[in-house]
Amino acid sequence: LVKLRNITKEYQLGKTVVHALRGVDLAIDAGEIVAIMGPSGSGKSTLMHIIGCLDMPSVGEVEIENMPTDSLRERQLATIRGRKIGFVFQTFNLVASLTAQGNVALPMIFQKIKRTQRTQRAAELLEKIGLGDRKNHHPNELSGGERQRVSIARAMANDPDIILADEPTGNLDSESGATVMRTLRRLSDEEGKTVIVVTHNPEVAAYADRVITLRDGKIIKEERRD
Amino acid sequence: LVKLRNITKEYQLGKTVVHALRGVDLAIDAGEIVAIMGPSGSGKSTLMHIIGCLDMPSVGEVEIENMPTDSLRERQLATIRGRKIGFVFQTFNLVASLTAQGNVALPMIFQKIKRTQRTQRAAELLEKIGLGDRKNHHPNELSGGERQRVSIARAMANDPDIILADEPTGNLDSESGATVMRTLRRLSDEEGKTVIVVTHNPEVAAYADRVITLRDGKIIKEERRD
Ligand SMILES: Nc1ncnc2c1ncn2[C@@H]1O[C@H](COP(=O)(O)OP(=O)(O)OP(=O)(O)O)[C@@H](O)[C@H]1O
Ligand SMILES: Nc1ncnc2c1ncn2[C@@H]1O[C@H](COP(=O)(O)OP(=O)(O)OP(=O)(O)O)[C@@H](O)[C@H]1O
Ligand SMILES: [Mg+2]
Ligand SMILES: [Mg+2]
Repeated sequence: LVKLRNITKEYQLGKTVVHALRGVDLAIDAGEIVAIMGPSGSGKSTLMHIIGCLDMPSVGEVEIENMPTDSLRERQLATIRGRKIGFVFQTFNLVASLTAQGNVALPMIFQKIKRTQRTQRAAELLEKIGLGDRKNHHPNELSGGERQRVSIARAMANDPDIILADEPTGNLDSESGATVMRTLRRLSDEEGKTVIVVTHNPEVAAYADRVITLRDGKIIKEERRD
Repeated sequence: LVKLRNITKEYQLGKTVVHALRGVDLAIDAGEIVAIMGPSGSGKSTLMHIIGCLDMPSVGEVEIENMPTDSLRERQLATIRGRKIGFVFQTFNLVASLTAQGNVALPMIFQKIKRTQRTQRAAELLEKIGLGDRKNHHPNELSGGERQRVSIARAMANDPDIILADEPTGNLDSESGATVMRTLRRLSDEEGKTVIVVTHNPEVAAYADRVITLRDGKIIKEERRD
């Protein structure tokens, strides 16, 4: 479903070059749960942004459903991002002027879903994640873990085939974290969705079929369950 | 050093009232490391903001070094916040237009420390936390965990007596997290600083002399080591 070949990403900062990713090869099948682990700064978020077509590699190819993304026009890329991929950002990226419900409904507006349907689906998604009674709060009226969960619900709004979750439980206690992971597990088992989770938490990695470890922009280890 | 009596905090949102804290009593001695744990939304960040004089309770008294804070003028409160307390925010709150080094130096400007001294101290603090080679990066050129560590270094800029760290390792791998906790441990053991850490991670709580558990705005458990 997702194929990355020889992915390199470099940033130029004044006179120095930061090698965020140095030749990463990765193939992920439909319905898999893959965990990506590694030290702070090892390139995990950079890799996630490239998989999610939010960023282009400096070198290498990305294929989504066998379509090379560099051959796609911006409009097709936007469709993939909006419909096929749900992204949970490490820093949440919620809209301050919208409520929790408004934030979860936002991706559905771009897919031209009717307002009554958006409002209802947003409310249900928040309910599922334990935030039913917080739907009218704005981000600044929510705790850190509540904001994180709103961004998780938002990622599921358009029922995407691929969910990319960048450290989705970093601000959650173990119980809320388990609720999130069980939800993602169920989306994968029952609905065949592909879930890629960046995590520092071995308890979260335990939900994965495969665990990939990055260090200094390279994959140094790959472990499979079963 | 820090005393909280019957602290209640309520938020009014339209017709509903959110009871974030419901009568919290807490006394923390100089040189202690205290961990605060509890589910997402249980009131931990709210409590930290009140301890750090960044927010006022709806009911109850706060004393810092035996001085009731409601008897202090804004100027004296600002001095406490600027010199006695170092705050690591759950959402980092870095200044986007400044580099890592600039962000760490910022609190020192308000304490009228000379520029050459600020620059050097900021560089040293970043070095200690493993970010020496990232000091010229802006926040959007840093990973999540790197931003978290910059905000930790910034909290130590003015050598405060009390460090309040709201989930300081939520975005860190276990090794970076251990480095941070060893640094805080040393500040407490060798320099007599008081450290209050909100965490979901039992490995972090293991560094504490005392662990306080919140649920629904109340302290439900207190455990002491030794
Ligand atoms: N400005 C506000 N208006 C209304 N409710 C608020 C406001 N700020 C916080 N809350 C609510 O108060 C409760 C406590 O928030 P707090 O941020 O202290 O939780 P927390 O324990 O730090 O959670 P987390 O572990 O998720 O960071 C939450 O349920 C939150 O929704
Ligand atoms: N725009 C940028 N310019 C320069 N360097 C950057 C930029 N963005 C990221 N980096 C660097 O690239 C490296 C990888 O960043 P990335 O965000 O992918 O790390 P990460 O593995 O997600 O880390 P964390 O666990 O801390 O979130 C980091 O060392 C970071 O400093
Ligand atoms: Mg990251
Ligand atoms: Mg919090």
